[in-house]
Amino acid sequence: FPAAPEAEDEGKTLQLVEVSIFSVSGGENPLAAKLKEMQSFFGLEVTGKPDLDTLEMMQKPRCGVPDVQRYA
Amino acid sequence: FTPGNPKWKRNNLTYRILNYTPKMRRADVDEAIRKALNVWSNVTPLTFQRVEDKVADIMISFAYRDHRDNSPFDGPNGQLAHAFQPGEGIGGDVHMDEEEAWTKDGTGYNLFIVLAHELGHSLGLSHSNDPGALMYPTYSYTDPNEFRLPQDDIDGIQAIYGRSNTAVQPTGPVTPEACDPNLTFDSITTLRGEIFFFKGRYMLRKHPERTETELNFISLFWPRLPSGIQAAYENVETDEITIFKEDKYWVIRGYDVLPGYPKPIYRFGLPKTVKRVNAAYNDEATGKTFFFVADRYWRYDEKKKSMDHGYPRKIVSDFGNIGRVDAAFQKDGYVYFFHGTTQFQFDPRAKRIVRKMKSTSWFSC
Repeated sequence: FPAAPEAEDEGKTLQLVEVSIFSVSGGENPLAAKLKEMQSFFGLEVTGKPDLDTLEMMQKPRCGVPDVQRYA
Repeated sequence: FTPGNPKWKRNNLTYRILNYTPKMRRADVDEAIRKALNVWSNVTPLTFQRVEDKVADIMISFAYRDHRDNSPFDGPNGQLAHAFQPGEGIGGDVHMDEEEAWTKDGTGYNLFIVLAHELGHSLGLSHSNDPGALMYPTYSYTDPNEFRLPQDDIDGIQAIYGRSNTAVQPTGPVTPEACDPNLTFDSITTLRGEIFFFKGRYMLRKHPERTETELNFISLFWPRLPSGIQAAYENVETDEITIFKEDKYWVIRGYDVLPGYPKPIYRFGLPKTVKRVNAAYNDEATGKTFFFVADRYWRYDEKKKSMDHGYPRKIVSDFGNIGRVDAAFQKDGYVYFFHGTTQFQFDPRAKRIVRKMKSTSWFSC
């Protein structure tokens, strides 16, 4: 909501779960690739990094996507 | 669409409610599910029949944390629900996070809205990046009584299952785009240095120091306000905005609609022949508010709380040929009037129009 700007919280960190399920065999960090995909989808600046706008979007209540592939 | 384009091979589908959340009455849960299914059956040839004691195509349940589908829920907020694409077994099933505050109104998370979204997945739709679409991934509240399936969702589901069998094809609201050259506004107001442009269910928000324009639902800030706001103005002194629709008005301070609202617009001193206000703006310097109705305008004294004498006056007499005023606001000493896709910059000191622009001039198109 429009208000007096507060100091941005530079200490926000992104807690990542199950990064290890992706095999990292060189090339781009798969998490960065996923973040870019997400940022592109939501019209955010595509940085591949968990910047504040990205974190804010990630924290919104949302529909979960079932991990069908692993379930199968 | 969901990768692989899964779809049900037949149009007559079954659903079963496996359990209920204790947070709502069973009848209200049943109603939310029925209405959510109607969202999709109203625009396609699909039909849904409830079954009780056998396996259905779409099994709906409330689940807690790890519920053995490799996609555990996460407690309150965060992920609200998920659903599986069409198919056998778990295909088509809907799981709702039991730990959410499910409601039938604007508090917590509206069950009908989330169910309707998840059922879209059950039928084969993936997520849309249209922020106004039902299939957009993040939650936003719409009054279920006012809900209309957006055109983006209609196009998506009809691409899978075809059009409705009704003679008159249903259509839905389209999300406004800031740089659409045909964009017009219902109303505009300043708010703490920003400018809010209202259009249907939406507000476009422009901060003077940011190039991008934000598009949000009005309900994001004010779930109690109606869509289609017809006039709005800010009173900087009281830090309030006043919102008009038809013969009612609301006063808002921050996130809150002040108690006792809506009230009739006639409290301002407008005659009963006035059925709606087209536009309004407040002059911070004088404390006067200007109401525009058809080809006339009134001037209201916010300090005295009464209409000034000698009004209404003809708009053309004092503001020039700006036509019908759709929206207006004052900023940095100028008044901006909107008529369709045209915007006029009016200098109240010179008492004349000094510039004519497109309605989208504020959006850095």
